[in-house]
Amino acid sequence: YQYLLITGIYVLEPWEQSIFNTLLFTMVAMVIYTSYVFV
Amino acid sequence: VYHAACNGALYSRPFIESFEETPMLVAVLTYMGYGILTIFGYLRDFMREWKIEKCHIAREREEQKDFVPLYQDFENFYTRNLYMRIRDSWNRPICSAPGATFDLVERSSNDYNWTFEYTGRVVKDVINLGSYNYLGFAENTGACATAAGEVTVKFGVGMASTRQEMGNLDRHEELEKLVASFLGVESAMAFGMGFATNSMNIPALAGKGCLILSDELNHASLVLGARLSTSTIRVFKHNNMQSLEKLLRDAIVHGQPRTHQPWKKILILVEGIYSMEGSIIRLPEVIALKKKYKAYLYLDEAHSIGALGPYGRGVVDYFGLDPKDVDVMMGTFTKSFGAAGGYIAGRKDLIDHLRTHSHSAIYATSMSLPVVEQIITSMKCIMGKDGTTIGRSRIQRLAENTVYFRRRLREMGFIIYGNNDSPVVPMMLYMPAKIGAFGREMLKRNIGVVVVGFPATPIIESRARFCISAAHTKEMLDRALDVISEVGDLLQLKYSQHKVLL
Amino acid sequence: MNSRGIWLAYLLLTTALHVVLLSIPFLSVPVVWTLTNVIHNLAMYLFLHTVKGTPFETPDQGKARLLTHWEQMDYGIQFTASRKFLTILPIVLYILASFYTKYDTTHFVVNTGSLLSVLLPKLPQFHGVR
Repeated sequence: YQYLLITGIYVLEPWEQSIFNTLLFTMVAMVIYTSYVFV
Repeated sequence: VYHAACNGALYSRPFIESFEETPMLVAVLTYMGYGILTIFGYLRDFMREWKIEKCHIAREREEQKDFVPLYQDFENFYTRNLYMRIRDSWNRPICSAPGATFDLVERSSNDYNWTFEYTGRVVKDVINLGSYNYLGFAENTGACATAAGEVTVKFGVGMASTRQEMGNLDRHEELEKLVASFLGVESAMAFGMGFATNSMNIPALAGKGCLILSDELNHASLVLGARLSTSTIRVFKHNNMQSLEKLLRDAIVHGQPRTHQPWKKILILVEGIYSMEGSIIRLPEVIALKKKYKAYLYLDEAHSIGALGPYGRGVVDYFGLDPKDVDVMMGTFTKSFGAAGGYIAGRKDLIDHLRTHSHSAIYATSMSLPVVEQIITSMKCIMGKDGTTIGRSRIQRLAENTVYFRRRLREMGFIIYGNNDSPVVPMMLYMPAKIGAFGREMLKRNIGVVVVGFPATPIIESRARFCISAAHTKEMLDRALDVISEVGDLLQLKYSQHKVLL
Repeated sequence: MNSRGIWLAYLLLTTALHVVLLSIPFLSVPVVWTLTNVIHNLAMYLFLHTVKGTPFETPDQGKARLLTHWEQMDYGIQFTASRKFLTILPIVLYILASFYTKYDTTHFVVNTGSLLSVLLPKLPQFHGVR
């Protein structure tokens, strides 16, 4: 609930929330992977 | 940051006002939230543009495309893409008197608030923390309602003429005498609409060659009245006496731009209570400044009349000042008298001037008599002229409810804005999603609240605004406070870093 | 643009953009810096110098409707703190991008063009010019 409220996607429609979550988790995965490779 | 200004002669009572700063992390997360919603707003507009999504909001037809746009597309961006998503928290239909508790018509939406349907059910006995009903006169029983009912039967409701023609009745004159004696000034004039009392009368008081010094958070009716008056308008920081004195000094020293002629008139426009901030005007200092620089003072007591002061006579009474120091006393009957309309009071020559020059007196139909009766009865009750102490006890109870409610909220850790004695209590929410969530969660628990967000407030100062009433019993307030605390924990709203020691 | 925390939020957003671009496996560091610079300047040009009016109704009888965000800021007063901050930041980003691209010609031309596209509209001489 806090995640929905702080990002503001609480007010979005479900399909918009899916887009946002997909994008966010893709970016986070990329950052983690690249950091791992880099380190 | 607390301002406890008790500088000697000026203030007869402690003046404690606090506007705690937005925590930096919360501010950054708030911008992020608005940024994300704006990006999705652009996405949705793109889809509407390419007809991928049906556009619900009004738009020009194809044939109108070459004309001047009727619907300023970008100006509705927020309405279309942010407000629509959470607008079930606003404009809720009620089906009872807006008293301490009221009944809400339940409604639902299948298309994310673009359209609503009534479910046929009524949400009963919702505790009303949203309406302006400071002294609890918004009720459909009691002396006021009875008196208004009798007048309705006897005189009807319509006033088909203006004050300068046939619409001037003895009840109006009785009301104006009562208002004048209530405020302790020579004369008063009543108008049928609160907003118009400002916007139609300021142009009759100031014009070309005059200077209007206006607080930056003044109500839209004051802004409109100042603009219509064609005076020069300068804005000073909210309730900031240094800023006001600087403008006054510049005005006196430099006079009018280019010609440097002295201003014909300098009118200071302020409000008694700023309902969005919950702050009270520093009236002793404003009066000291106006005397020092020979300016006129226009005091809008829309929220403070009836709600402040040991006798309910507004912010002048609250600070124990002389009403004659305020040149133009304005106020409305909407918030504390359970009625509608407004008044302007002051010296007799001022009121006589307005009777002949005010737009409302010439063009607007005068106040409907049942409304006049409601005001007369409630005002007599406040003054104790009805032989009871109901008015006094309500004023007392409102003051106690206010101090109690504010203290409890602060103890819980919420950030509360404004003055300790102001019956309007803004509680900060900050993030855009929490505005809608707070309104919904509170209604789920049978509490009706008002939430306000950008652009009506600064982008990082979205808030809920509680309006305390004398009609609220302690049980209601405790119930409301428990629910606010529960929802505050759920939504993580207890941001205050100034934890109050219990 | 004066309210509390907005400069910090803007810096964090720019940093996040750079970190996300840096995480794309097949992009080299020079390309990432040039992309950061170009995307940042593109967004700045769009939001500050292209979009006109306000996304909500304003009580100024439509005065702001024909002004860009940059022209509306601080009621049009030049050389305010926010204006200086928003002018300096693209220059800092440009210097960093030039450094990390080892002053390669192609990158240099792209970055310089992008920087000029956000610097020129900020000049006081261009206030209100169409």
